[in-house]
Parts: sequence; structure tokens; C-alpha cells
Amino acid sequence: YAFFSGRPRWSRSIPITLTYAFSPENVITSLSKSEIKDAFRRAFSHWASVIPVTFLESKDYGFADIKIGFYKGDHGDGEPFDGVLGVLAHAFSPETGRFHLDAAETWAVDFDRKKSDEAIDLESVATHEIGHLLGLAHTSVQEAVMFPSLRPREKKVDLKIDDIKGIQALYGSNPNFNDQARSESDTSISNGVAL
Amino acid sequence: RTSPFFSSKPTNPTNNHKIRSYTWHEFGKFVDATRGNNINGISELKKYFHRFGYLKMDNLNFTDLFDDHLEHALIKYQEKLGLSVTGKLDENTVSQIISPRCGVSDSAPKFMHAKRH
Repeated sequence: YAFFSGRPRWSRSIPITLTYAFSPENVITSLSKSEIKDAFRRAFSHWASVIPVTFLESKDYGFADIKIGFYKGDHGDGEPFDGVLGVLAHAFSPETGRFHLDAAETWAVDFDRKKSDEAIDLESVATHEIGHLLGLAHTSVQEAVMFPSLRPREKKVDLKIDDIKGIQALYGSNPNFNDQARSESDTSISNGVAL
Repeated sequence: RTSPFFSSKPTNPTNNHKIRSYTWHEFGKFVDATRGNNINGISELKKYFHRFGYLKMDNLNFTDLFDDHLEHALIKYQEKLGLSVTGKLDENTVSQIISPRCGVSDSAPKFMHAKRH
């Protein structure tokens, strides 16, 4: 795992509560609002289960800690999106909270329903970008959520040991997190692959 | 942004569909390019490596020469992403390069610090 330069993190005292809201200017039409919100709720929950941070959705976009929006092309931050595939999304390091997704992608929450070869799993990308919002940079571990690339129709939402160690180095462990169970789960997956 | 696509060979056996990258599909023609060659369009690959933190140059007028700088960036990229470190544009490396990805830089990123106004 890796951190941003200077190792920034949300500096308020633990346990932390962060609010998130969706831009009223969202331009994505291929998914319903409830599908998008459910995918983000699941993505936030992956991180909340391992660190003492709670994420709450807010309707007040202006005052939310994390501001989520789907944008096309140049959207004012100097990093324009490039259309279908290429760059999928980007997010700011702590404590800025901006989270931008490329509205041109074929976003999906269910590959059985979205048959496109270019479909990108929204929950996977959201989980990755939330890692950035919390302070993790890209890792070299291919299986980890914080690996920089994601292929179309690939789903990668479960935090791996590398992700968990990295984020817990910044925020400590959620008191309800079962480290032993997670390690055994990862080990059994590795053994399965080896077999 | 229409055809032709570059269709890469999958590196992951569990993910056996073809990738169609629009943004970086031109990079497909660089497979097996080697240092010392002058290759039309390879300056775009240098821009890619610069953008994602592998090529640090003061002069951003990138040439189409496959030079030492590009080879060095390629090696750093292969090391960082767990690829075979060949310093060459082999198929696995090019397949990884054209894969859709996050826009945040890979190398000690300072990207995405913003001031509140």
C-alpha cells in the first residue's frame, strides 16, 4: 500500500463521521438514482467495516465532506475526462473530498443486465476512489482494490489485506473488525487459486 | 473514437473478454517497439507516462524517439504494476497500459490537493 505525499488523512478525532452528497448536476442516465446510491452505500460500507469511520449520506451538497459527481470532458479541475474507457474517475486526497466520475462510461451495477463489453462496475470504482478520499494512493498489489486499473466487466469490491493494512495505518482498526476472519478468508482464496 | 480498436490478449485468465480502449487504443501498434527507434506517435505514450508519474521531464515537448527516458519510465511502470521487468513494450505491458484506470498518478502523487475557497 502507499500514501499520498505528506500522508494526509482526515484529521478530526476518531471515531470520524464523514458526510457525502451527490452533485445536483449529475448527467448519468444509464442508471437510476437509487441504483447509484445503493452502489455507493455498499462501497462506503467496505471501508467503514475496517476503520472507525462512519459515512452518512447528506442532501446538502454544499456542506458535505465528500462531493460526488459524474462529469463529461473538461469539468474545471484541470483533469478533463476522455470519453469511453481510458480514465474512469479520479478523487482528491484528504481533506478535500471531491470525487469525480466520467459520465461517458457505461456504468453498471449488474453485469447480467448490462451486457456491454465496455461496462464498468460502479461499486468497484467507487470503492477504489473512496480509498483515495481517505488517503491511500495506488498499490502494486494486483488483487488489491487500490491497484490503479480495472478492466471492463471486472468486479473488485472486497478489500484485501494490503488495502486494510494501509487504511488502518491511517485511522486504526474498527473495533468490530475481525482481522482473523479476514486473513483466513484471504488465505483460503490464495490457496484456491494455487490449487 | 470509432474502430479500429486495439484488442489485447487478456493477462487474467478469469477475464477473457477483449478490451476495447478508445483513449489509448493507438498504443497497440507499439508492441515490440525497442529503444533507438523513431516511431510515429510514441510521444503520446511519453505523455501517458508523464501523466501517471513515471516520466519526469522539464521539457514537455516529447519526441517520437524511443529513448532512454522512455525505457526508464517503462521499467518503473513494470516494477510498480508487478509486470515482468523487460524494459520493452511486450504485449502484457501494452495490454496493461491500455486498460481503463483511475486518473490519479501512480508515483508519490501530490495530485488532487486542492485549496478551499
